[in-house]
Amino acid sequence: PHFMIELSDRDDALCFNINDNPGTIFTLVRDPESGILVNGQTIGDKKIPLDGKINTYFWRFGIIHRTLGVRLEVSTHEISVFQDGKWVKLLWSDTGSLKGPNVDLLVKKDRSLTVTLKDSVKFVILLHKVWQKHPYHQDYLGFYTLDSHLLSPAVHGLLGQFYHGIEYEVTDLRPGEVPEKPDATMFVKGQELNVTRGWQRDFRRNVKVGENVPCWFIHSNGTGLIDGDAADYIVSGLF
Amino acid sequence: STNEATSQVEVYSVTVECTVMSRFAHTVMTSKALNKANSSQEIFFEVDLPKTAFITNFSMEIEGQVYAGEVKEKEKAKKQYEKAVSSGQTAGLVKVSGRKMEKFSVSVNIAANSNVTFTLTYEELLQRKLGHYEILTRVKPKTLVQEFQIVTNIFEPQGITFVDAHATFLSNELLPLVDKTVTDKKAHISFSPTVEQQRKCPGCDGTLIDGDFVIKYDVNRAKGFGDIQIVNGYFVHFFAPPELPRLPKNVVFVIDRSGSMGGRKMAQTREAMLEILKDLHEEDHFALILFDNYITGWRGSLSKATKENVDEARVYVRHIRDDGGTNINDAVLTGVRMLVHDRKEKRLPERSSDMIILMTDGMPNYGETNLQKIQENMRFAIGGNMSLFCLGFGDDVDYSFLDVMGKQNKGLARRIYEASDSAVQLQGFYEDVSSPLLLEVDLRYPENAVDSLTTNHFSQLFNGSEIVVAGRLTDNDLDNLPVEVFGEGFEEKYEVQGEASALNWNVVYPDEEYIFGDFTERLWAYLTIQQLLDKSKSGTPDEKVNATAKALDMSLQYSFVTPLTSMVVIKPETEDGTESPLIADKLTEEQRQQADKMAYPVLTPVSNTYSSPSFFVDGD
Repeated sequence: PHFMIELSDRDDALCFNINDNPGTIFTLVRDPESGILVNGQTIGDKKIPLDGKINTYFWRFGIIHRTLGVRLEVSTHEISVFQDGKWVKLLWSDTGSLKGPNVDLLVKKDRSLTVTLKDSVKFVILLHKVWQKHPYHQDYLGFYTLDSHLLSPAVHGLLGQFYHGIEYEVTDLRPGEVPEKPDATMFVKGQELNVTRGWQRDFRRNVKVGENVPCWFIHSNGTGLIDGDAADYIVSGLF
Repeated sequence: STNEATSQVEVYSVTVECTVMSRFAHTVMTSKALNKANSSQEIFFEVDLPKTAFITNFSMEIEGQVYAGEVKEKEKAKKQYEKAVSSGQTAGLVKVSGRKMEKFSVSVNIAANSNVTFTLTYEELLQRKLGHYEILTRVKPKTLVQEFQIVTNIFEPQGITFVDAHATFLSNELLPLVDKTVTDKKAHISFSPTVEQQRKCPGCDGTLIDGDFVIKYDVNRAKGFGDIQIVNGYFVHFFAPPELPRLPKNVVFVIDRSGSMGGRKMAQTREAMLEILKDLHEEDHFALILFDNYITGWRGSLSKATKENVDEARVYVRHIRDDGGTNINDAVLTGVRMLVHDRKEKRLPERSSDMIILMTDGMPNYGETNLQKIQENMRFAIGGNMSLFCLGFGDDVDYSFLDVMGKQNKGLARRIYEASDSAVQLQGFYEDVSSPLLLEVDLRYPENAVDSLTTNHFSQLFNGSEIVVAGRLTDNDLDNLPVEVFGEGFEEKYEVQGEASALNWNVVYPDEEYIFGDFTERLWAYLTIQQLLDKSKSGTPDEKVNATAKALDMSLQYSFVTPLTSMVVIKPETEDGTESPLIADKLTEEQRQQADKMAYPVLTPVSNTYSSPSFFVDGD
C-alpha cells in the first residue's frame, strides 16, 4: 500500500510504500490516551505477476475505541460494528447509515464507508472493487483520515505519528533516474534522506481513476521518515 | 413539471427541432402538457440552451390563446420588471446552468382539463473548434413523454465530412434509436424513443432521458480563398483552408503564484503546465515567468523547445509554490520585454507568432493596481505586435478586466472554472491557440459591392478553427463576388484571389423547400451584434457608445435577446386580475461568474476536506 501525508500548509506531500508478505497486520493509528486503535491486514495479488513484483493492499481493518466501547471490522466483504454490547452487520452492496450515540456510519453502495467516532476521529474507508475475473488483482480498501485533531499528542502508528505535523526540508534538487522524477535530499527527524519527486493517487473524488497528488517519495518502506522501521508496526492480531 | 408529487399533468409532447444552415443553428423547443386534474395547477417549463445562443422567441399557448414574448430595450423592460418586483412577483427567467448552458424557466397556472404549449426558439453561429462544430442539446423531461423527439437537419453546401451523434444517457438499448442519415450536403439525425424505451425499468415511471445530446460534424474545406455563400443580398465567407503548415510560436507563460493560488489551483496549474510543455513543438520557443509580489523566471530569455529544455522547464514547474501578492502589471510587462528583446536580437524565427499566456486568479494588489492603467500599459507596450491570452482562474478574478485586456491585444480571455478538471480546461484552452497557421489574415471584397462588413482582419488563424466574415451586398442581384485573401504563412506569404458565385438552391437541395431565405442575413446580424458587443467593451469611448447603440438597434430589429435587450413575457391574468410580466435576459460572463460565486458552497461541498491536512493509505 502507498501512504500519503498531505501537508496543506506547505502545499506539499510526503509518500512512501510499505511492502511485506501478504497477510501482515500493521498498526496505522494508536492513541493510548483516547483508546483508539486502527490496524490493517494486507493481501497480495491473486498470483505473482509476470514481473515478479509482489504488490500488497489492505483488505481488512480492525478499529477499536476502548473508551466508547466501539469495535469495527471492515473488510472487502462486509462491515461489522460492535456497540452497546451487540454486533451489527452492514453490506457494501447497500447504501445506508447507522447513527449511534458514539459512532456514525455512512455506507455508499460499493464505494465508501465514512466513520465518525464521537469527539475523536473521522475517517473514510474506500472500497476498490476489481473485476472478479481479473487474473491478478482483487478487491482492496483505502483508509483516509478526515479529521484527527482531537487525538492526543501521544498518537502513533504508520499514519498516526504524522497527525500533529512533521518538520522537514528539501534541498539539492537533481535529475533522477527518469526525467519526470527528480531526486533531492530531505532533512527529516535528524536524518538526511535521498528522496524522489513522484505522485500517488488520492481516490476520494474518483474511486476509479483517482487524482494524482505530487509528493516526495521516501524509499525503502519509508525508512528515515517513519519512527523505527516498518517491522516495528507489525502486530499479531487485528484487534 | 409541476410542484405536485402526484400531479395529474401529462406532458404529452417534447420536441427539439434544430436546423443548421451553413453553421447557423436555429432551434425550436416545444413542450405540450395537459392538466388532467379537476383543479388548476402550476406547470413549469424549464430548458437549457447554449450560452453562445441568443433567444429569439418564446410563446405560451393556453387553450388557443397565445402569449408571446417581446424583445425590448433592457432599460424599458427593466421598468416593467421593477414594477413586478415591487408588487412581490419574481420575474427573472434566465439563470446560469453549468459552464456551457443557460437555464430558461417559466411557470404558468393552467386551469383544469386545459392544455398548454411552450415554445422557445434560439439561434447561434456554431464555432469550429479543434476541427469540428458541436450542437449541444440538454434534455431532462421529468416524466415519460408520449411523443419525445430530437430532430436535427444539417445543411452544409460545402459538403459534410463526418457526423457523430452521442448522448450522455445513451445505453446499449437506446443507442440504435439514434437515426443518422448523411448525404453529401445534408445530414438528418433523429432520436425518438417510445414511452417504453424511455422507461428506466419495466413498470416504473422514471425516465432514462436525462443529459446532453451532442452532435459533432465537420465540412469539406475548400482550398484557396475558402467558401462563400450568397443568399438574398447577403454573403458569408468561411475561411479555413486545409493542409496549411503550422507556424512556429514564441510563447511566454506568465504564471500567478500568489498566495490565493495556493492548494489545488497551484497544483492544477503545475499539472496543466507539465502537459502543455510536453505538447510544445520543437521549433517553438518558450519562457516561464512566475509572479507574486516579485517577478521571477525560469530563464532570462525564450528557449527553443528542445527535449532537454522542455525537460528542464518541467522540473522547474514542479517546484512552483504559492507565496505573496499579485503584481500582474510588471509580470506581463516582463514577458512583453522578453519577446521584444529576443525579436530584436533575432533569436526568434522571422515568420513566427508571438504570444503571452497569462494565468491568474486574482486582482492585482501589488505594483500597479489600477486596472485601466494596467490595460493602457499593456496596449502601449504590446503595440499590436503580439497576442495576449488571459486565463482567469476561479470566481475572484475580475473577468471583464482580463477580457478587455485580451481583446485589446489580439487575444482573448477565458474563464477557468475551479473544479477537479481545471487542469484539463487549461490544456484545452492551450490546444485552441497552440497551432497558428496564418498571421495577419485579411479578407478583402470590392468596396463598391459590399457594405456592413463584419470584421475582416484577423491576427491569427488557428488550426482547427475557422474565420467567418459576412456582409451585405450593395447590388441585390449580384451573382459573382470577387475576393482576395492575404496572410503571413509558414515560409511564405499566403495570397489568393477568386470569385464566388451565388448557389442555385434548387440544384443543391432539390428535395427541400426553400427554407434558407433569411439564414445568411440572420447569421450576419448575429455576428455583427457579437462584434459590436465586444467593441462596446474594449473600444475608445466614442466607439463604445456607437457600438452599443448599433448593437441595440440590431438586437431589436432581429429580435435577439442580447445583453442589451430583454424579452418580456406577459403571463395570463391571475384570478385577482393582475398581470405578471416576466423577463428573459442574456447573461454576461460577469453575471455568470457572480452566480457561480454565490453558488460556490453548494457546488463544492467537499472542498473542506482538501484544505486540511490529510493522511491516507491506499493502493494504485
